[in-house]
Amino acid sequence: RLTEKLNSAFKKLRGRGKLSEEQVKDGLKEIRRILLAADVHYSVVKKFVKRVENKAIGEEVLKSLTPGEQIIKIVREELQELLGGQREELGLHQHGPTPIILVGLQGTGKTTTAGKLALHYREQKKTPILYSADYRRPAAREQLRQLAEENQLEFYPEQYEDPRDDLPELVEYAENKSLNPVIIDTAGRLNIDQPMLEEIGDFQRLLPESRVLLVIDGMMGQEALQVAEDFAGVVQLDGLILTKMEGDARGGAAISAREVTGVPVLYIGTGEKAADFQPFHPERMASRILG
Amino acid sequence: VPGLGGDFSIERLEAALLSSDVGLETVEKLIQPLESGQDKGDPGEHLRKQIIEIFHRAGPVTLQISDSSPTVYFFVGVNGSGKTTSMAKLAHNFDKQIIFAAADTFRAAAIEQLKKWGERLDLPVISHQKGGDPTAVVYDALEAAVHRQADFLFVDTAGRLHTRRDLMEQLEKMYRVTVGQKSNEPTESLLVLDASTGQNGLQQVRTFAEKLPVTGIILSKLDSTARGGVALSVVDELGIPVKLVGTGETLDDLAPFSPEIYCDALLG
Ligand SMILES: Nc1nc2c(ncn2[C@@H]2O[C@H](COP(=O)(O)OP(=O)(O)OP(=O)(O)O)[C@@H](O)[C@H]2O)c(=O)[nH]1
Ligand SMILES: Nc1nc2c(ncn2[C@@H]2O[C@H](COP(=O)(O)OP(=O)(O)OP(=O)(O)O)[C@@H](O)[C@H]2O)c(=O)[nH]1
Ligand SMILES: [Mg+2]
Ligand SMILES: [Mg+2]
Repeated sequence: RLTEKLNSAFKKLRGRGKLSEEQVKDGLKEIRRILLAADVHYSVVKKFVKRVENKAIGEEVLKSLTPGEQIIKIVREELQELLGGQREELGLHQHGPTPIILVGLQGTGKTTTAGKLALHYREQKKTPILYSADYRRPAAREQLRQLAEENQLEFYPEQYEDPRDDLPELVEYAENKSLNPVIIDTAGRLNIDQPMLEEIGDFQRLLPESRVLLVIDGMMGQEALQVAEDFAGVVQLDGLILTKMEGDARGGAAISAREVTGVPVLYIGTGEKAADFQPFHPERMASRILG
Repeated sequence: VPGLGGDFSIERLEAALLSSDVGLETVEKLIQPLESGQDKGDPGEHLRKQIIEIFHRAGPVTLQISDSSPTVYFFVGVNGSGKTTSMAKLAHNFDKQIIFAAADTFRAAAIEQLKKWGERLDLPVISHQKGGDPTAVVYDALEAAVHRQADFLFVDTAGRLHTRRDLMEQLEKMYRVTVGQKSNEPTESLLVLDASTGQNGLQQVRTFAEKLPVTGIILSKLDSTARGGVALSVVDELGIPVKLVGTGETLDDLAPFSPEIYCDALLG
């Protein structure tokens, strides 16, 4: 376990007083390995370890902790800080429906998450409506329609071929029926597919009041950094959602994505059912990353 | 330990491997000899040879055909990796009498999705009701394939995390159904692995391989920016060959695996 590994690295250097440079460097080699094993991006790990190093050297070792435990404490605090320190909420507009657009790579869990998000808002006594802008994937709209049906959620069937023609009418419909939020599922797309990235830019321009959430697979590796950066380059992102987190992937992709976009992780998906959805807790994530 | 490169070119090679999601232990194993034996010529060339050798050791990338019809192929893997799409692409490539078994009876519109592909390919899809027993679908589909003298039976299974013991047991049961019909033991159990998978990938494949004999990997979404380093660790540690790569979302986007092309992308 982490503490044991660090402590064994430190046992010949045990002592009170300040953390020596050598103690810190030894500990950081292990921390670097742990963060890479947790899928945190190579460059983010480098910067992070430097930050911890500067904070740790010369720090007073607390009477109750060993040097190894002291370093872990600093790492944990810095990780939490990196993740935004505390929980954040996605605020809805008070007047008029809030469109929430889910975007991301193929297969990350957007459609499933759309259903989860709608259920989450209904449990908060809101009146959500679901719409699928995915005209590409076979049976994508049917998938969202079924999710809406089995959870008794409002669903807006497409009226046009191009979602850009649907969106204004969808929001108008929601306004008339006092529905809020309007949750919009989109087709999976690569961060290097320029026309498809342009499309979500168009969606946001059509609905300037919309929030855009990037859905990331919890087991994603190093590429999370570039992917998050590319999506943030074409739309204003308001939040990140990390899916499939009930598995044993450590979820370092969240660290990379947060670091490069400055956008908070708001929720995590913890299973395939609509109820498998939780708000994101930075301190729990920090513990998970450290294994 | 990563980050201990004495030579800048070796450090650059290590960074290339790490940033491509190659498993940490595999990276160490590959970089170590470069650091100690630096008189062996260009480290990049040496590394490239090592990597290609790892793939050659894992065996042939061809798909096996059973000598008694139907040949059964299973498509397995975690949620969203590209199983259903990969299965459709492979059928498109084969141009044979293929029957599809819609054994994902759990996920919303999984059956409809496969039926759409069946329509496009003009291939029959055997399915039951949503929520039904997937083993029964496999059993039924096998009977149909035998009865219709189909060349192949492709089984689409539900995505499942390897940490779900109950779902892994269910998969094992589905596999044994086909094994039970002696001559119809799955000839290939193809695990579809997303190229952007991180360090968790090895554990994923290892767990699946404990439940059924995974005979090949389909490395999907290689058209993304991901280099699929996860596959290198899987091949090295488990000896399972990568047979195919997914390079997009249409039926033509499937290719045989090439270690050379893979290596070029990996080492940039
Ligand atoms: N285990 C687990 N599976 C999930 C979770 N969220 C989604 N899934 C599954 O992941 C798979 C993909 O989910 P989808 O909702 O179809 O993903 P998507 O992003 O809409 O896919 P595309 O539209 O093709 O890009 C499905 O099998 C879902 O059931 C989660 O939190 N945990
Ligand atoms: N870019 C790209 N997308 C792919 C590739 N293979 C599959 N996809 C996409 O990935 C998404 C998920 O594909 P599916 O075939 O539904 O994946 P699955 O493993 O069957 O998903 P579940 O059954 O829900 O676990 C779809 O949007 C596919 O179009 C590929 O090689 N490249
Ligand atoms: Mg979808
Ligand atoms: Mg599927």
